[in-house]
Amino acid sequence: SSMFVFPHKLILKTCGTTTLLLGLHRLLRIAAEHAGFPFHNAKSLDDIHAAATPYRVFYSRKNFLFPHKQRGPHRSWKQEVKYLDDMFEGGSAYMVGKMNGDHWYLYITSPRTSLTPPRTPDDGKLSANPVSTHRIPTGRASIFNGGLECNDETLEILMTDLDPENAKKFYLEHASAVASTRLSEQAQEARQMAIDSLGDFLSDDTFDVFSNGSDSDLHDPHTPLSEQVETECLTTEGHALGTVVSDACGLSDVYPTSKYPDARIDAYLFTPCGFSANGIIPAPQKHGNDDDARSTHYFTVHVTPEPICSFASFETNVPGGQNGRETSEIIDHVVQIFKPGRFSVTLFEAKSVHTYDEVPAGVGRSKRMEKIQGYRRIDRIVHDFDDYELVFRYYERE
Amino acid sequence: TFSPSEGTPHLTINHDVAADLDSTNAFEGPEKLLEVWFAPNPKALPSGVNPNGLKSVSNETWVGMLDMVNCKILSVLEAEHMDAYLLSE
Repeated sequence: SSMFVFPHKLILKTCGTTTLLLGLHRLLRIAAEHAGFPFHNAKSLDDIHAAATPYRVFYSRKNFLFPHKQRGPHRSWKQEVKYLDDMFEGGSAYMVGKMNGDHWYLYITSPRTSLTPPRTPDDGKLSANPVSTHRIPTGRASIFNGGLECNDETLEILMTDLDPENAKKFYLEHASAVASTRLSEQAQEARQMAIDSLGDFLSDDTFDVFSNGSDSDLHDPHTPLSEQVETECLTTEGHALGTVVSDACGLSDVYPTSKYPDARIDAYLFTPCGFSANGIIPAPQKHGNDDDARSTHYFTVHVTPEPICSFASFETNVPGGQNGRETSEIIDHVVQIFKPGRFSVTLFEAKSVHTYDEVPAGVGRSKRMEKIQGYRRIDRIVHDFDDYELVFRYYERE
Repeated sequence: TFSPSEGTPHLTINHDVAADLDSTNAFEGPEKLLEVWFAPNPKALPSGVNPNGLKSVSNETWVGMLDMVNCKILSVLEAEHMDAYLLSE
């Protein structure tokens, strides 16, 4: 699971049997109490029900594999919608994709254009005031448009039925073996480099003194002990192996440091299996430029490799193109990492950036996304709103 | 060539949780995604709001909310305009 906190918004993405929506009211309360965002459902913060009024709320998920195992309001989409409707005025719920196959649910509220309060569970009196809505219900990209963050787009790839052999990369046992092999190779490499550089001055026996530890030991025998201790303090096995998996599977190359020099990935490998990673991609600093605050982007990856419920997700708001990688390249790269049997792609983008009718480059990009190597595009569903487009695509292995 | 600058995010690990986490009983990947906006953009925070907005909220405060969600903080990647929390589950 992952959480991204910006000055003006919060993104929370949770897996398994988490009870995400049960934290929503606390989130609104924190925003009022700790960040100072205005609230309208109480006279003062002394009232325990006082909670910040959100500008907009967005909730989505793919259909669950085992809905009966979910807890709280997450047992069904109907219950989730009711929970949200009880909290907010003017929400809209959608289902996108095949009802009898993989589909995707979406709940959104319209941008709040006045300070009229939304409903909260304890706000019976004020709930009679409708939220002012001057635009039709829309999705995430309209947030950017309505909020002047016009260059943003959000891409989400949801992959199921992962190739079992490939999925082994996300098991602790496999990752430990890879780590061991890599350290052994690195130690061998360092040893060889030292021998090459010193030539005839020292014999091979000299190096054996330093390399008498087991090759499977996670410690590099050529690293001074003081440095090893320091490194151990900064990481855990889950984080260390997460980094190994991230490098080995190719995830670290999705946004390569050659193009995104300040990118940094925080990865974790769970025991006995499972993988999560967050990436932050700061854009080059533009001091004094108002665009600075909107130029830091993220991506996040979550993997459940067990054959009975194999799944991987990839989400990013790093804009495609613009001297970086094209959206279709990103999709192709990610799909080749996980090799799913089927996957869906949702792309939100503001029309001011890419309009299919008006910008030829957008048309080209759309065509490139139709052809993902090794897969056949089955569905393409477009939600065309006033100010943005949501495109849902569904693919199956050829 | 990788050349980190001042803008490179900073990582902090929560060893108390990350060191002994066992996910044997976790199942099912499809995530629930919640996105809550309190202003249209970072430059449009209402008056009276901390200049850093939600980023001014301490990790300890988020822990209480995440307990209700059944998630714990494994590590935090901090950047100037965004903090990325890696969570359990």
